[in-house]
Amino acid sequence: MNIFRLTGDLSHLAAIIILLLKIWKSRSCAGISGKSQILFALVFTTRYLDLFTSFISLYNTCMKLIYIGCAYATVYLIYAKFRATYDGNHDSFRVEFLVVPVGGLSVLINHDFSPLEILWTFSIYLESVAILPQLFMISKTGEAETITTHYLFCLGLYRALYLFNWIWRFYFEGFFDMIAIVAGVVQTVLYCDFFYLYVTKVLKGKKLSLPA
Amino acid sequence: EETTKDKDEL
Repeated sequence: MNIFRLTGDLSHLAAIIILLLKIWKSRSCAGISGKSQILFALVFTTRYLDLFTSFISLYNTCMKLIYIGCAYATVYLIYAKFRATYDGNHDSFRVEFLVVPVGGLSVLINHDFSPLEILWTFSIYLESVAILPQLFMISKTGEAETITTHYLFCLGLYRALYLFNWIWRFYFEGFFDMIAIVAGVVQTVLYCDFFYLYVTKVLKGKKLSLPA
Repeated sequence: EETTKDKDEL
């Protein structure tokens, strides 16, 4: 565990909690892509199946349970409790275009051809693109609430910090995981455009709105 | 050299 890994995890946790609180406090999930949230719930579910097979540390187990629990709570709030506020018309990204290729790729390129390992690989690949329905929704509506941009920033920052973690681990531990690294780079690159808008607009007190 | 994944990372 190094500082990048820890801050990455905390950034991820912050993102998840920001989103939950935003929906809970405003009693609305307007502007939030339910599809992205379903994909994240699927990511955590398929990645953390090792909760049943191996114990790593109390930290590891607690974080996994919190991530999974929050992911399903978010999906519940969007599709059940505050369903009336869900903006389904703008959440029109076709997720099968992500899930099917990612499923195929995880069967073809993995560390080991076993069910748990393939599901883990699937989760890594899927996570790298799971935000696309959300970004698509923002590009469609042309704007995002400021609190939503804070959520996206923390979520993007988390994988960027993991990249630094992997650089650190390569130099100091000789460790690298090519699948996680390539997917992590893809994931971070997808946020770059957003990072730019966040820094140039949101941090200067302006609302994030895209030119028509 | 093939390194396997780290089960500790989230």
